[in-house]
Amino acid sequence: TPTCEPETPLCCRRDHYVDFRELGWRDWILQPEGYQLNYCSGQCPPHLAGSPGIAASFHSAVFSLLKANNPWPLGTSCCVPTARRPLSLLYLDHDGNVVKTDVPDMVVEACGCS
Amino acid sequence: QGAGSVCPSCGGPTLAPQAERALVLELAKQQILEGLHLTSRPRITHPPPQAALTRALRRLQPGSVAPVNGEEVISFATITEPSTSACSSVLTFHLSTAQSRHLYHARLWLRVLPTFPGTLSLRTFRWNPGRRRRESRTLLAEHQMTTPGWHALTLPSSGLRGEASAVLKLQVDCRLPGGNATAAPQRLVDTAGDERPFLELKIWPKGPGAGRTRRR
Repeated sequence: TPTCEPETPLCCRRDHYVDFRELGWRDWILQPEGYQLNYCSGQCPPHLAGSPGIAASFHSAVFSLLKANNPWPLGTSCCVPTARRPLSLLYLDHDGNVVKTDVPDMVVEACGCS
Repeated sequence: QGAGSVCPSCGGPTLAPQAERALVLELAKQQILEGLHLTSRPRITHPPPQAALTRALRRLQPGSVAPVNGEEVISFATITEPSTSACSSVLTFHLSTAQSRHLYHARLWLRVLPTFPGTLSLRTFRWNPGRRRRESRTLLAEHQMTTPGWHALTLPSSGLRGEASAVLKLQVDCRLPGGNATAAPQRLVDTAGDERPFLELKIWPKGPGAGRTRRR
């Protein structure tokens, strides 16, 4: 998936690095120092429907359906996350205990058109 | 709003960079709190000493793997009541009720001082608050050790799990060779400062399906 450039109108991944110091949370989140808060944005015209950038076969299936049926489907295709990974956090909880946990699906790695 | 530029997703006006950054930071706070099942960020009034934290984190490093979405917890002994003898210490730990209810692996890390000859026997009891004095404690485990320094005492997690109170009180009694506990010249277990004991726990994942999986 392309990373969004300012003028990219099509579906892409917009990257933001969040430093926990900027949130004022470095006193209780011990590790890591920050994380990638990425999100998906951009347009999904019909010819891109089902093209998650990594599973072309799904894209070709949708494409042939589009051709077989009317070329302008009623539904719209949206730019959504297609690959995400967990974030491992080490933090102090309300009782001052040190907790290590993996938060699932925290970081968007790829975007695609539904 | 950016001058004249259009949001590529919805066609509306885009946000000015500062406004977008402020929105991203707010989103990050929500996402982290939701991911940790917290309603608000913890207010840390007594953070553990950095040296104690560093040593404990070394225990959590590679090799120790919590289950998917599970947790590993290090809880430092916060209150050590004035003990009756050099050979007995009472340690108090504060856990959240979820941690106390779903723990499945527990080790008590403590540092034995180099002041005893031969083999030292340590017995760990759990105090059951609220009962009559006679039944006030349950023996959890007994460990023998021949060297001073840090030791990890594996405790039965079933003996530590609790439904009601999230305050866990343990008593560590030591006995010297020949069983004479009173002969101990001075303290045998370090229970204060940066060398204070801590519990290393592994907790089952939270969330609706966790309990069912474990019962099955």
